Amino acid sequence: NMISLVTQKTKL
Amino acid sequence: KVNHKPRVCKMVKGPSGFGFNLNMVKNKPGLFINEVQRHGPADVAGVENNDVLVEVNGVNVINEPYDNVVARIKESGDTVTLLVCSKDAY
Repeated sequence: NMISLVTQKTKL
Repeated sequence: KVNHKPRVCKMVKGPSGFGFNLNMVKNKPGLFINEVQRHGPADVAGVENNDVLVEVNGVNVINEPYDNVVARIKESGDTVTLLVCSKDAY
């Protein structure tokens, strides 16, 4: 599952 | 039917920003977009969930650190032009 591997996330 | 061609998407910032999230996945090159806000600026400009970000304002950001790319978009002001392509095409 790709979501579980997200290490950085920014709302733009 | 998925469009595999890169897309140039120019958008104007709305009340809640450009309307997408920029994400980095551990151990994978490239940054991808998700949580595209329905009818938001990015959506209207043609950005889709899971698109890979290739360029910001005509500058290739494939090998740029995540923080630099975020800064580029934030410093772009009220408008930004992104070159994106689908994950499969990338």
